[in-house]
Amino acid sequence: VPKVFALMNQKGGVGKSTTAVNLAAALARLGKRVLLIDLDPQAHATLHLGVAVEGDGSTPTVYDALLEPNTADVVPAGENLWLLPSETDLAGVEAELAQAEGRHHRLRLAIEAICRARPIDVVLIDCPPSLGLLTLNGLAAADEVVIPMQAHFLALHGVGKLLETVRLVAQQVRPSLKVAGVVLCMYDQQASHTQEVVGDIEAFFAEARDRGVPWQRARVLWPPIRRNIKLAEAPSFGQSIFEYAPQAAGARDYAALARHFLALLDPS
Amino acid sequence: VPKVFALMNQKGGVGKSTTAVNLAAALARLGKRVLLIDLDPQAHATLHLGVAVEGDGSTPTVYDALLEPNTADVVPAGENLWLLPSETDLAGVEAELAQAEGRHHRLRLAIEAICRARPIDVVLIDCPPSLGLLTLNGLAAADEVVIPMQAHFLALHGVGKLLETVRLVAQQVRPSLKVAGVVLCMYDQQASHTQEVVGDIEAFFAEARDRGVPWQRARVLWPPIRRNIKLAEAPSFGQSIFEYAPQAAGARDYAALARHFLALLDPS
Ligand SMILES: Nc1ncnc2c1ncn2[C@@H]1O[C@H](COP(=O)(O)OP(=O)(O)OP(=O)(O)O)[C@@H](O)[C@H]1O
Ligand SMILES: Nc1ncnc2c1ncn2[C@@H]1O[C@H](COP(=O)(O)OP(=O)(O)OP(=O)(O)O)[C@@H](O)[C@H]1O
Ligand SMILES: [Mg+2]
Ligand SMILES: [Mg+2]
Repeated sequence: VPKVFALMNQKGGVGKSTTAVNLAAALARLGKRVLLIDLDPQAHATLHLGVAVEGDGSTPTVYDALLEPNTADVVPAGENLWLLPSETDLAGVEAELAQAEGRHHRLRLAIEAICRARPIDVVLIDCPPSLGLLTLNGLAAADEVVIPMQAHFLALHGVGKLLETVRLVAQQVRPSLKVAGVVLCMYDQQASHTQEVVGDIEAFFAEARDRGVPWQRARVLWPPIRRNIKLAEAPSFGQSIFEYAPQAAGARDYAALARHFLALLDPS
Repeated sequence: VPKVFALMNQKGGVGKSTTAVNLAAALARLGKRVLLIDLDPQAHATLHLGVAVEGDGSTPTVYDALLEPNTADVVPAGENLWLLPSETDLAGVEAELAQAEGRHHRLRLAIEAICRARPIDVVLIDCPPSLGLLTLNGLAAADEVVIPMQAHFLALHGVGKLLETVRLVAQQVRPSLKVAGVVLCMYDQQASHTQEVVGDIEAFFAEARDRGVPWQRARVLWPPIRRNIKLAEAPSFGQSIFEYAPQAAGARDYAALARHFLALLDPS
């Protein structure tokens, strides 16, 4: 199974889906075969890539994958890019699986089935803004956690709880789980507190070094993704930033992030 | 009891708390006596106003108010402004109240008790980014719903579900509940799709006119609140925009919104 990254933050509207889609697209353009999993009932990543889920059930979805992992299937979303789409049924799955056998491991099994069927180099999971059963499946399926967040004062407050959840999952369900780091989204160079917040995050990770916690090797991933209108416009055209506005700052930033991300894929 | 407005949107990071705090502060500066209720376990409104909740339980919180409505109390947060603070205990209250008698009506009872104790002209409730028991208390306590949202393509997708929840609450718990309208937050005049999204929202409300739904009189509230760094900086100083940067665009926009909001308080 290829390396699996969960893009996770229980706080809403911080850039998870925008990062999942554009990082996936950027890695695909670098020649990596990428599986993007839309784990959110809001299905923003699915909408963003312009993938339509047929009403007759003929389109495989992450809902089907969670209920029947061994027959999980995916949809082509571009060159080198496959999507496991979401749809609103997914909101009910937490209740449906609440008492099920191995309910935290369904997504992992589905990923294994999908990756037996075709060669995949990297898996990205777009998590919903919550710490419920869906996100737990995302964490239990992952090798590393990437945390999209904004460099805002209030954003720091949620990170502690997020890391605590990662630690619990690592202890109870997936001991190898690590936090790769933070992607700074909607980054505003001009804001007076931006540097201060970035400094706080870096100091926090520096103090965690070699402490035996899942984030002991975490860092701020580079570069930050600047606020760029084009990134907010692309979803309404069903396109990644590279199709919609390849010259935009948002395209340059995600392309650069993807190049640095390759180092995470292959630490050797 | 004065008029009660619930600032609600289950989507995260759309501007609920920033609007709750700065609209409350603006109304207070216009001479209205305002009660702001922080209904979110994240307690961002409480942090934003620089109110510290003592560890010894001596500070009244919305948690106490939900468990014992008749003795609900509040904290002064500025001239003409009172806050019912939140704190992280609040996250547990949904479980604690899950089977309780009248569990949707606790906040309403608390507001009545608070407003018997002191003269209040308007109540604003900052809801968490969810449709759970806390938000249901907020809706069941309210006369009108105000929906902070961004003029982004993906933001339109969540509004349908939100309005459906309002309709259910109106049917089952509070027939008089109305949707006053939408506040456009982090508004970007330059973005190509902004006008299109605003047009979609206005068309939606126009078609709902006189249809007997809670949003039949809803509209886009004016003006939109432009994206302004100062609004994101103010919380780290524990101040509203009017104390932190009174000349900033964000201060002018929230002051103008408050003046139009007065018309909602007194439709006569
Ligand atoms: N760098 C950026 N510049 C401008 N707009 C952005 C940027 N990143 C994200 N956005 C916009 O901000 C909004 C929230 O982003 P996004 O949907 O990626 O967040 P999210 O964390 O996935 O949200 P949710 O918690 O609802 O899943 C979207 O409208 C998106 O288009
Ligand atoms: N007009 C604006 N300009 C710039 N930044 C803004 C603006 N409005 C809000 N922000 C910032 O955006 C972030 C999200 O805003 P806010 O906390 O008000 O949203 P919310 O809907 O209350 O979020 P949550 O769902 O977590 O409660 C905050 O860091 C805030 O400071
Ligand atoms: Mg998302
Ligand atoms: Mg908030």
